[in-house]
Amino acid sequence: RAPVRFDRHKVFRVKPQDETQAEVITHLAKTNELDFWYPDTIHHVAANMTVDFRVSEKESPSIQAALDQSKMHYEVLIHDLQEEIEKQFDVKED
Amino acid sequence: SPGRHSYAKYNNWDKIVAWTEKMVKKRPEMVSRIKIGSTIEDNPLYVLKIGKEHKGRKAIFMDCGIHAREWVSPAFCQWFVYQATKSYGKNKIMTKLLDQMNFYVLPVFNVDGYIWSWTQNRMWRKNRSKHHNSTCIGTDLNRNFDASWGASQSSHNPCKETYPGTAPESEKETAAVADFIRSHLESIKAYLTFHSYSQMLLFPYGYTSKLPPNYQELDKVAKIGAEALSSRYEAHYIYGPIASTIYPTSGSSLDWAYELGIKYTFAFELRDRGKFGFLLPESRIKPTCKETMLAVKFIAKYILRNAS
Repeated sequence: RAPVRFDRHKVFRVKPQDETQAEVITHLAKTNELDFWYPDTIHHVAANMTVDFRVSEKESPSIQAALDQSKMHYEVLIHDLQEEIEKQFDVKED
Repeated sequence: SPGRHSYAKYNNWDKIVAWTEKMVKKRPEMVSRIKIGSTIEDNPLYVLKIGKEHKGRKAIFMDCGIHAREWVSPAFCQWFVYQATKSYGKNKIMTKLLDQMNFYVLPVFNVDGYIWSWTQNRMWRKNRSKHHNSTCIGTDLNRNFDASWGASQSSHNPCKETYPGTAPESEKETAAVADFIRSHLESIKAYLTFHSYSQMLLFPYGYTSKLPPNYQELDKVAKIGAEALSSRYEAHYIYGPIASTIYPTSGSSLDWAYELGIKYTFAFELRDRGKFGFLLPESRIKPTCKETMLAVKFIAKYILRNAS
């Protein structure tokens, strides 16, 4: 079995400003495969909380569009997760 | 040969096993390896006991790598063992600690998951247990302890990342750790568990917003621990009870150990706060471990002096 690759998977950091925006994330989690980094499940997402999640390349555009549409504050913490996975081994020798 | 182990790099499971053997051979008077159980995939669960053989000593139990993808956590446990043994006889505080107490260090709690995160899926979190009527794999070991197990909103769907298992201690890893701690309860005065991501120093409770009876003392220790963490590289750690500081959880090892009677239980969420997340570069392992060491030494000193 080949290892899972994360080419162009993105990690979003969003901060819902109110309950309506928190609901948007809940809805996105129902319709997309979001890997929550912080908090660890959708159940803990609340207004004014910083939320980090990973999303595949395929789902990124629709997520980004939904965040834009709801005027949610967000940033893309990681643009290409696979690149970061390879970059974590940055010590050549001890 | 599994290849060369390095404290400045992430080490796969084979290297960690070989390293445990090496530590015992190198310092037999101070390090011993105890097999406390095995995993569903039949990998051994090893605890390293650091300290000299004396009965009736206080002890601290530490575990790392309960969540597979949090790689800096096992790196810290290895760093701790190395520093403790290396600085014995040279560093005044560590010498005093090891002269008077023992440390039980479980360098990788979720061995199967850790191996999976190295070989198949870097983002894997749970263990690798199979479930009836589901093709989804794995249980979140930090939801599998008998502390208000299954009570939070964490789904009972095995496909979810926080699936708590079929029952408290349903997982071999959880049962092995719980049995070991129960059988050494007389000596274990503190329980420390190391996670990564978000830079926090947490204490009970996670399953309720109620504060523990010795809240003020835990808060004081955590405050100074957080100050120690920031003293070297100015890494900002926040501290407090799990439920209000991070988010509510049920079935956590920290709450379980506390309710078992270990009155000093702390969870470290190590670096970083989101820039790298679970992919902390190896070049940050050393600073992370160095600052964490300061907090652990402070807590250990406090336990030695104050825990009864």
